[in-house]
Amino acid sequence: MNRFFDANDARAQIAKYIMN
Amino acid sequence: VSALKVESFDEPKTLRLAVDTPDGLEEAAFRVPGFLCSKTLPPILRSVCARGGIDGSASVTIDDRDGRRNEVVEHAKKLRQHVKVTAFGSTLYSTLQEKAADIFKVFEDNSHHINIRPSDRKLWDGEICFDFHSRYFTERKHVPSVKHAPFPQEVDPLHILEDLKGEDLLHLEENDVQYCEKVYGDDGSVSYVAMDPKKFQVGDFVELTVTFVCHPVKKNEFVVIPTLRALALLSSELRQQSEQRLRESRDRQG
Repeated sequence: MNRFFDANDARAQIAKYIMN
Repeated sequence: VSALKVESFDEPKTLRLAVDTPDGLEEAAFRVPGFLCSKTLPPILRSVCARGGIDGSASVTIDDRDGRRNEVVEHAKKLRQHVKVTAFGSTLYSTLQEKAADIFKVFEDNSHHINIRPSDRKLWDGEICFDFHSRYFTERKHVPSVKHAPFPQEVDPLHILEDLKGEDLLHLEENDVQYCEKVYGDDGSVSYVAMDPKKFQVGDFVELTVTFVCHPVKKNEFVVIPTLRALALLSSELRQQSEQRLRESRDRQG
């Protein structure tokens, strides 16, 4: 993953997955 | 976890977790979401020397001259498709580690002969990660009456694995990993559509399906191995965004 990969967005995406 | 039962299977001799379903007893599978941070996936496209070990391309060579067949078999039976996923420090992975310990305990409570492989806490970039794999081959001596299943075209397009298996190794359905994309319909429906494994990239958001299988290591001793059964793409959006930003940054720098 390059330096522009957003870990905060990634954690949010995982949280959204769990909610679903 | 309370619904899990430990069932004994032959060919290959294993202990597996099962759950009651309306269709009968089925092997229990678990889903793990995460971002791909490492992968060794098909297709197998090139050959390397058996003695040279497995590099990132997971490729092999066929060389049974000069009595090297045993060496090749030892090498080939360890060939595997492998993924590592991270949640970038999300508390989810701490919870999943506890769940995995509970699952291991189900095996322990149902057998006196379970040797639990120490589950090292693995880190990637300083955060908890998980890795899972599935071997391409099963040794024929463990499944003497089972029929070999040809490799899928997208896994072994050049028939490198097929030619490698010889008389000692087999490819079974359970050696396969299902590669797919998880698609959400407008009506809330969920479906899995087959996808070429070469399309998966580091940085993709994926859903792994894994099972826990107990394999014999010595007489009456087993070891639990988490096994990869399916890899589904959930989204490549964040990866593509980061690649776009990288391109823009390079353009700005000329």
